[in-house]
Amino acid sequence: GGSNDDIVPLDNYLDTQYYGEISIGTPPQNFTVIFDTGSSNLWVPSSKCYFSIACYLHHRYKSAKSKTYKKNGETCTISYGSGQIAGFFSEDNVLVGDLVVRNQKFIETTRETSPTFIIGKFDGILGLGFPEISVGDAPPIWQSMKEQKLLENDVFSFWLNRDPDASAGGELVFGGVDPKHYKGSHTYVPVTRKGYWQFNMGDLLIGGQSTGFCAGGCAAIVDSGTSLLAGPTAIVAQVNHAIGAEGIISTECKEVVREYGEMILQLLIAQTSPQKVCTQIGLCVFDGTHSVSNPIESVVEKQNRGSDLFCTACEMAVVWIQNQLRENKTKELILDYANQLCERLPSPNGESTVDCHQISKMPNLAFTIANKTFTLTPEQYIVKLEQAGQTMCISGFMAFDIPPPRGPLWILGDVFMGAYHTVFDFGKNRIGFAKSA
Amino acid sequence: IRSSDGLLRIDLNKKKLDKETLTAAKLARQEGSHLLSSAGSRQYL
Repeated sequence: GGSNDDIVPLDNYLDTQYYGEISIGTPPQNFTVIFDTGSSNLWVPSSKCYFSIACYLHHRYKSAKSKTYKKNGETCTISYGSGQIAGFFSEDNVLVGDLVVRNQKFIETTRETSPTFIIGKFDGILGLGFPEISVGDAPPIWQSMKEQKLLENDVFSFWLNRDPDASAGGELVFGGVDPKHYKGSHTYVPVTRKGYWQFNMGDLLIGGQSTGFCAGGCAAIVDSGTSLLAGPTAIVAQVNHAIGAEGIISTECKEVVREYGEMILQLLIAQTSPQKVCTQIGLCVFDGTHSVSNPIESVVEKQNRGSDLFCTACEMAVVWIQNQLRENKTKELILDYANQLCERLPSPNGESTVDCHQISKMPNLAFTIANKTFTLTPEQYIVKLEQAGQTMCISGFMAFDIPPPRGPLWILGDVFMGAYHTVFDFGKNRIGFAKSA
Repeated sequence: IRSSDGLLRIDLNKKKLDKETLTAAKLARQEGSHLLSSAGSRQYL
C-alpha cells in the first residue's frame, strides 16, 4: 500500500455473537460494537461514507456535531475476510460505560466492501488486542485508559453467558474482575507474543487421552471476536472421530496409511524422531526444524500440490500412530484407527454437524494450560443452531492450520470463553482463566 | 456503569448463531485465505 497506509488482515466477524454499546463525541453518539480481543483498532462508520450500503444501515459518526472532535486525517485500510474497510483517523472522546476516554484515536470508515458489515448487527469494532497489531499505531482503548489513569487495576475481564435462555449476554469489566462471574481462582499464563493475546498451551485430551499433536506445546490466542474454537487438523480429526462428526474423506491420507502405515509404525518403534519419519519415507523434506513438502517437485505445480497433501497426511498419520503406540494397541488396530481418521478430516474453515441426540454420550475434552486441565463438556463444545425452526448441532471445533514458526496455533473463541471467565491483564502481561459462573 | 467496587461493567448483548451466518462466515474466511496466500510473505494471520 501507500506509505501512509497500514494493511492488517483481520478475522471476519460474521459469526460473532456478543456486542455492546459505546458512545463517541460530545454530545455522545451511540454505536454498537464488538469487543474484540483479536484486533486492536476502534472503528465506526463515518458520515462521510457515501458509497457503501453497510454505512447506511448503521449508525454513522458525525464529527461536525461533536465539540470534542479533533482532526487527524491519516488514511488507512484494514483487510478482513472477503473485503476491506478503508477510512481515516480521527480523535474524540469515547464513552465506555460512564468512563470518558479522552482524545481516543479511532477510524472513521468511508468504505466497507463486504456483506459482513451489511448483515452484522454491529456498527463497528472495538479492538482489545495489543498496540503491536494496531493499524496506524492507534492505541487500543485499554492503553488510553491506562495512560489516563482511569482504571483501578490494569486488567479487563470477560464473562460470556452461555445460557441460551438468559437475557444477559455477558459482561465486560474494565479495571478488575467481577467475583459473581467465576468460581475458584484464576490460573494465569504469561503472554508469549504481544499483538494477539497469545500464550503457550499444551495437549488436548479426549476423554482423558492425549491427542499428541500439541503435547509439546502449541501457541494459542484468546479471541472474543470468534465464536468457535479453531485448531490443527490433526487434532480436530480426532475430535470429529470421537464425537461422530461428519468429515471429508481424504484419499491421499488413506493412501499414506495403506502404503506407508506399517513403515511409519516400524520407524516409530525403532525410535526414529517423529519429525523425521516422513522425510525418511520420502514424502517430506526436513528443513532442520520440521518437515516440509518436497521442493524439488515444485516446478510442476500439480505434482507439488500432490506432494503437499501427501506430506501433510503423513505428518498427521505419524501423530496418530505414535499416540496409539503409547497405548500399546496392536498394529491392526492402530492402522485401522488411522484409516478411520482419514474419513473424519474437517473441511478447512468449515463446521461439522453432529447428532443432537448423541450429545450426552460424547466425551469431555480438556485443554492443558499451565499443567492444569480445562475441561469442556459436550454441552459446552457443541453449538446448537436454529435453522427453519429446527435445531441442528455443530461441533465447536474447526480446522485451522498455521505452519511453524507462528503455528501450530489454537484460536480460543467464545466457546472456550463461555466456559472459562477470562482475565486480560495488560499490567502484568498475562491471561487468567477460571471456571465461569 | 462504574460501581462502588471500582469496576466498570459493560453489558454485552448476545445474538443467536444461525446456519446462514456461519455459512457466510465460512465463505468469507475462504475468500480471506486467498487474500492471505496472495499476500505472499506477509506474516499476518
